[in-house]
Amino acid sequence: KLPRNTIRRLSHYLRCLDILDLKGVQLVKSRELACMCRVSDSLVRRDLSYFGDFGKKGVGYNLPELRERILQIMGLDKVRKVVLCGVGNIGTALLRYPFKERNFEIIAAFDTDPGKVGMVINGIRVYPAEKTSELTRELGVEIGIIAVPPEAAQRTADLLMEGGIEGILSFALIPIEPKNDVVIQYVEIATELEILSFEIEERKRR
Amino acid sequence: KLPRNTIRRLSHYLRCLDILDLKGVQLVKSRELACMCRVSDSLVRRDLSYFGDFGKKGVGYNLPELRERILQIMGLDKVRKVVLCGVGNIGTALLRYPFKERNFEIIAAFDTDPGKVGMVINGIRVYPAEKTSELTRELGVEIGIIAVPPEAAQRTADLLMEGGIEGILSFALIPIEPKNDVVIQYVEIATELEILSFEIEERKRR
Ligand SMILES: NC(=O)c1ccc[n+]([C@@H]2O[C@H](COP(=O)([O-])OP(=O)(O)OC[C@H]3O[C@@H](n4cnc5c(N)ncnc54)[C@H](O)[C@@H]3O)[C@@H](O)[C@H]2O)c1
Ligand SMILES: NC(=O)c1ccc[n+]([C@@H]2O[C@H](COP(=O)([O-])OP(=O)(O)OC[C@H]3O[C@@H](n4cnc5c(N)ncnc54)[C@H](O)[C@@H]3O)[C@@H](O)[C@H]2O)c1
Repeated sequence: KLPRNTIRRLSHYLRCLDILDLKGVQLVKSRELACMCRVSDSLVRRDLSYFGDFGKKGVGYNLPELRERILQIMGLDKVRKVVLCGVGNIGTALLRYPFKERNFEIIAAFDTDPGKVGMVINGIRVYPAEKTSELTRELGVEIGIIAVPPEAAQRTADLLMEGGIEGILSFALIPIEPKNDVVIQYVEIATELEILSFEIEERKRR
Repeated sequence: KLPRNTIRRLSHYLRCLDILDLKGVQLVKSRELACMCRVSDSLVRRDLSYFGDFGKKGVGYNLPELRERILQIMGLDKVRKVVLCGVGNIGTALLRYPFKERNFEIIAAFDTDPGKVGMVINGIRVYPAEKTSELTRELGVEIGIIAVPPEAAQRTADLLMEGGIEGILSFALIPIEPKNDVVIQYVEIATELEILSFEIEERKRR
């Protein structure tokens, strides 16, 4: 099994390759990627070596080929259907972000607030929350984003999992109990701020 | 140096202790915390042992004492002044979230858009971006949140660091070059979605 931090760095390398690709660069050295991503040259080579032998010593990596290969490894080379649960502050910000650039297509949103049902934000319609399972299954959705209050998170996850979802990204600060081998990933904004607070304290203690 | 994952789990234990504290619970066993946070009992005990000997074998931990101690370790026992740069989709969602519950007080926001300058969101006033350094220093701000487009992230970080900031939490998907020993933490929403995509692919490959 690949360490999660390697996968995170692959995503960072991909972003750097996008920037170089736009400039028409055809060859990239591991040293260049390392510098753009603020990691060591040997780490870049080690990360990429998990996936086969790309570069020629001293010449560098063929950029379009490397980029295509990482997109494939991450499963980003095909469109993934996504739904969003909870059209509040965070949900609204997510509906307005261009996730399509990486082949994530948010095709529906759900909310319990009757005042939000029927709205269309950035081309995405809001449906009533009780239709979550039914539409997830009918539309063949793979990923569900949870942006509901913590007390509604498990219930919302259950509705998505009943609809056959494969992965969940949750913003609610509460652990979700997975079912049927569903993958759960978290974005914990408040926790990141608390870790930052600890690190600042730590610097002061030294 | 403490592993970052231990600090992340401390934040999770704190959330569980908050829930139990509201119910008036006075004693908590490591097994209970482990169950609420979906980790093993031995991991809870190992994490807490970094900070001294809290619990008595078989009796459990004194909840108010343990909670107070973790708040102290994380530096959450005193108010931390925060500013937000970029009042767009993400920035607006952050201004509306009750960070005060953990002693983070957002006291000012900054934006380059003249249409946003002068607005007051959730009691927080928006100032022009060129005042970032001056007000950060004058108000003695410790933490800066960056929610500007990627191409403006380094410049915004430089303004915060010139103003004497101690830590930065950035939502922009670009590595920031730190100066004067400033701590930088990231929230990478798009990267979390890409990691989720990889994990889903991985499950299919097995
Ligand atoms: N806003 C932030 O900066 C921030 C920071 C940290 C954590 N979070 C977490 O992210 C989540 C979303 O936060 P927010 O600020 O957008 O909250 P919010 O209150 O603005 O929005 C929540 C939305 O979910 C809807 N909802 C409630 N129950 C539902 C259900 N069962 N099914 C579908 N929709 C439901 C509500 O009608 C509302 O529109 C919360 O769990 C919060 O703790 C947010
Ligand atoms: N919205 C999302 O779901 C999401 C997802 C992933 C990543 N992000 C990242 O988070 C950041 C914020 O995203 P957003 O969707 O809120 O963007 P946005 O475009 O809605 O908001 C950006 C705000 O920053 C302001 N701004 C621009 N330059 C500035 C400067 N130099 N100083 C101060 N303010 C400045 C703009 O006027 C605008 O109000 C971006 O870097 C984006 O890539 C957002």
